[in-house]
Amino acid sequence: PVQSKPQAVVTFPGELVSTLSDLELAERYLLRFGYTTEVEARTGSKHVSLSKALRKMQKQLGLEETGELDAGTLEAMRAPRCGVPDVGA
Amino acid sequence: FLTFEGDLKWDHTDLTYRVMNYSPDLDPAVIDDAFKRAFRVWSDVTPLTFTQIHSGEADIMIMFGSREHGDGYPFDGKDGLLAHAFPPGRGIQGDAHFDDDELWTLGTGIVVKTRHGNANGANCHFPFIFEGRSYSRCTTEGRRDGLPWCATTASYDRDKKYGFCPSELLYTNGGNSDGSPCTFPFIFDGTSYDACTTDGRSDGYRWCATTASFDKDKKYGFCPNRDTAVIGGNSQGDPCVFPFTFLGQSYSACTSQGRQDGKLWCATTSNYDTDKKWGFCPDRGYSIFLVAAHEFGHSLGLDHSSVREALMYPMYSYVQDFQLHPDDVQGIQYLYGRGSGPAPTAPAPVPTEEPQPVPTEDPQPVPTEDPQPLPTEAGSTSTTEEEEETPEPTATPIPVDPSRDACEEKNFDAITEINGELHFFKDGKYWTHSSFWKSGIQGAFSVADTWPGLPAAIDAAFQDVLTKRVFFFAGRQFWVFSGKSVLGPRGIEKLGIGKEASRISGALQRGRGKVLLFSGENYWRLDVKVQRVDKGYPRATDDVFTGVPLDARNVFLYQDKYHFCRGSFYWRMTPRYQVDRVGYVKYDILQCP
Repeated sequence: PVQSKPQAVVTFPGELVSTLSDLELAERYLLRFGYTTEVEARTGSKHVSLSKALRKMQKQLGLEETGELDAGTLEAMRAPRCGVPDVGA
Repeated sequence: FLTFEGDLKWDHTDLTYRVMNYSPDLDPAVIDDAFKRAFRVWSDVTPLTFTQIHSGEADIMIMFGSREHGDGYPFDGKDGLLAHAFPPGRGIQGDAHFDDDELWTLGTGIVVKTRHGNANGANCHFPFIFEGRSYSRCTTEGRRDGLPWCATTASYDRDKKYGFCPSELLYTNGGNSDGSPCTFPFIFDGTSYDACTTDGRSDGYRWCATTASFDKDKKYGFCPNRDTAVIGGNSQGDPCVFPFTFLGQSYSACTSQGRQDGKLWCATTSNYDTDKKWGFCPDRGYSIFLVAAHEFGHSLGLDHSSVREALMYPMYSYVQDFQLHPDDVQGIQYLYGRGSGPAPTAPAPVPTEEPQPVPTEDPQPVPTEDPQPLPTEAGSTSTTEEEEETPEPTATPIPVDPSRDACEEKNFDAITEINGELHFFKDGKYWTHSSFWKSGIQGAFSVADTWPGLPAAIDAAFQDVLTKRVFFFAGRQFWVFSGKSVLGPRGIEKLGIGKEASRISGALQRGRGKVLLFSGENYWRLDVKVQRVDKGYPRATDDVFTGVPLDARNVFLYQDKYHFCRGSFYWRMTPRYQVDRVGYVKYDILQCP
């Protein structure tokens, strides 16, 4: 039946709602899968190191190498995957 | 492909593996079979062998777990990380772990394997008809003992084929009760339980006592998930309760009400409003076979590949008709050599970024990136009429050793009858065998000499009976030869075959210019003259060709009978769709000694 009243949106207990911003999600992903290190992430210009790490990830995963946190890159970061790092030990 | 730093690899080829525990999502037999097939992906192309052991320390220890599961690399709940594995070596090295907050299936929805009944363990068929009603999940209707059951065909009323569904009332997994079912109620820690519980455990697995008192007998087992078990939420593994009340309304099926992401959920008690117990309803899930094949690649020494179609690419994508990509084959053979080839070799001392494959006895055909035909836009001017296309040489001809014996081959890329003789194709070579001339097997011949411009590895071929033209298929491309002149490569989408077909595995010529093309578990009927598949296709192979392997490697027509090959065997079917023979390709068809 057509909704007679606007659909109520409920907060379900125990639901894992990611509170991370896109940028936090990206930083965590790049660190976790070896595209950047804690040291690199802390030193130098944040934007430059992020762009460099993003380009490295985009190259490894066959994405368009923009160095930007674009929709395709974010989608790839959210896609189900293997937990083994892509770079390094 | 990439190997791990230092080219970590096993120093022996007879590897062992042990499954430490099982996910409650699937019958352990289904998981064992999936792991066995996942290991076979690698043993098919290397000298490696894999033996399952059930106690002691194996090279590759396999476990399911969620969140922090004992190795310091926690999983992350549903979706996201699916699994991980460690490179070869002692202890935890080589082991593979799977996130049990995922729904493990074979990639296309829950697999409900039955036990007992009269269907020999066949999977449930949903929906099924029982007493005129349609059921899309297991039911206890028609029974007084409360055991959930299902039909294993579309209609119980017609076929009377049924089995019992996974449930804690039927059996338990693991534990110390040899699979005995739960006893309800049971006492644990002085409390009475009338359902499975996660109490007393930190890993979230649901368990029960198999006697009336755990406190006294300490007998227990893990509860298998029912087909209506929820994933995630705050009740992982508990079955949906239908009907349930939500915001004052009654629901008898999963709903996306209350959510903005459209995900289906249900309550695991009869009233969500009061109890707030809920979880997500089963979706397609993740293929334990595909994820395991990837993880075992790590266990053998392969790191992630940057080739999207490769198994070792880090992201998950479901493929129905799995084939190991040449990049994966090159990687694993770089470490261990090929199946009948040399023993494992010490890799080159200073591996470059792109390790040079170790030369095996015959030069590996270099897989070329064939010029991909530009996808035609819908309504574009290009039609399926045969366009004159100048053939691009897609592979440099491989020198073929004419003395190469067909009887040495484990299997073939394609088998088909051309000009009255059976042709067996493999890696740029082919042999012929005529039932008419008692001349035995002829060849090896070079494919490139006879059909210039074809890739070394093809998937299927057939000769059109009327025009005598020969069609070849490789991946999603096809070529049409009239003698030595060729049209193609063109994409099979031009024939009207959708993306679900990643490759064509075989063809059966029918009368009146029609040919059946097989891919995965489906087939299409091609009208050879207009070079388009007929409307109403694809159809499920199993619907017509019942009793033959649905993942056949070769399908061909020979002496008016249909042949479906898998492994060393073939299934022969009469035009009346009866399997009248199962035999050895090598000894019966090729007549090897």
